[in-house]
Parts: sequence; C-alpha cells; structure tokens
Amino acid sequence: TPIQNDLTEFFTII
Amino acid sequence: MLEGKFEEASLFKRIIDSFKDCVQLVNFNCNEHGIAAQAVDDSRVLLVSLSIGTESFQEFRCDRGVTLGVDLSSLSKILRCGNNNDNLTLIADDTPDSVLLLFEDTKKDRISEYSLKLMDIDADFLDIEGMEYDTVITMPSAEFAKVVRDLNQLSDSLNILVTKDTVKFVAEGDIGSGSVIVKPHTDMDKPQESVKVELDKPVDLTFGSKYLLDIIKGAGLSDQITIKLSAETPALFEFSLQSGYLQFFLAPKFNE
Repeated sequence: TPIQNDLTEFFTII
Repeated sequence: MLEGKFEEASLFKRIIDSFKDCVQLVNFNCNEHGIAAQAVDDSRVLLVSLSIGTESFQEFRCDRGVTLGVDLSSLSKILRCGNNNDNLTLIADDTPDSVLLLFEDTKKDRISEYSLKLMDIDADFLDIEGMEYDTVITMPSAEFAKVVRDLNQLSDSLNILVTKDTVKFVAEGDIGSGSVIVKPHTDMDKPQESVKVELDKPVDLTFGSKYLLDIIKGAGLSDQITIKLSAETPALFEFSLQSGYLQFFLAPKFNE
C-alpha cells in the first residue's frame, strides 16, 4: 500500500 | 480600507464552494492587487492557493493591506443569503473585526447587508514558489472530474502516468481495476475541449482519491484544468479565473 506524504516534507513553513 | 464589488455574487460563491470542504479557517490577504489566500487541510496533504485579481471585480480598491480571518462555513451561510446575480460588495476597514457583505439586486432595488465576524487565525504558510515540473497537462476540467469520480469507486488511490502520447489514469482495488487513457488533441471548434501535454520527462505518480475529489470541486470555475507533475513532488492542479486562479497542491503517495 502506498504511503501518503505530508506537504511539509516538500515545502518549507515560512 | 477594502471595497471589492463583484458584478455577480455567483463568482465569489463558486470560488468559496470550490475549497470550503477541504479547509475551514482561511486568512484572506487583501492589497492593491486583489485578494489572495493560502490554506492547508488538517492532514497537511492538500494546500489551497487562491488569487482573485482586481480584474475579477467590477470595482476594487484596497489602499492598505488588510487580512480577513474567515471561517468558511460561516461565510458560506451568508453567501447563501444572496442571489447569484446580485452585485456583491465586500467592505472592511483597515483594522477590521468584521467584514460587511452587501448584496444588491439591481432590478428590484433590494439591498441586503450582512456582517461576518472575523477571527485571528494562526496558520502555517508554506513556501510554494519556484517549483519546476516534468510535465504539464491541460484538459477539460469536467473530463478530469469524471475520471476522478469514476476511478474513485475502485480504489482510494489514483495513479497518473504521463508519456509523450498519453495520460493514463489507473485505479486498482479490491473489486477490480480500471484505467482511462486520455490522448492529446486539438479541437479547433471548441478549444476548451482540447487536451495538451507538454513533457520533459515521463511521470508516474500516485495520489489519494479523497483529495482529488476535493480538487474537482473547482471544476465549476473553469472549463479547463492545468495539472503540473514532477517525480516525487507535490502536484499542482490549477483552475484559472478571468483574473487570478485557484490552485491545489497535493502531496503524492509513495510505495514503501
């Protein structure tokens, strides 16, 4: 089963 | 002071309806360029980025930057009180604790006025600028919505594979599997029916169907959707407004 990623793994929180 | 008048309330209603089910608390940042907002859903998988340019308004003025912290479910209740073809004006002062929504029925001289209390919203803001993509697909938004709805019945994941000649959507689930292949073509009579694929590198990505179901709620905003994909990065799904856009950034699923 594929694992759902989180956006914060790709984008920096400003 | 903010004063933004939509010729038809339906435009603002459709914009809010397009993302009110995936995020609830949103800061609307208003300045001389228009109204912009960014919000992330509670699971931090889907991000909404909205820009309503001044050209989308019949009249727009905002001398100083104003932030409107809005609960979208409350805003939706008020928006339902106006008729689609009413003029809708949003009014707020420079340090507002509420925003005024003024509906004007131009034919019957009926004016309705609602005040929505604003909130202090402390939300994460993500740096989404500067992404580069391996492929850009433009296709009819209604067709994309149908593919997502159809394949959602089979699986909670949707796989999108893009090669030079085809875009293939695949769902594999317990009851079986399904796939839809869309090929690029140009429709001269109805350009909005065309499918265009720009490809630097083939892409194979998997997304959660439930988030795609949220995204296709934007299909009422624009005849076409632009989908930008890159290996192992969030996808960008964009609906254009007459001036501005509604974008959804969606984090992919990876195989273990």
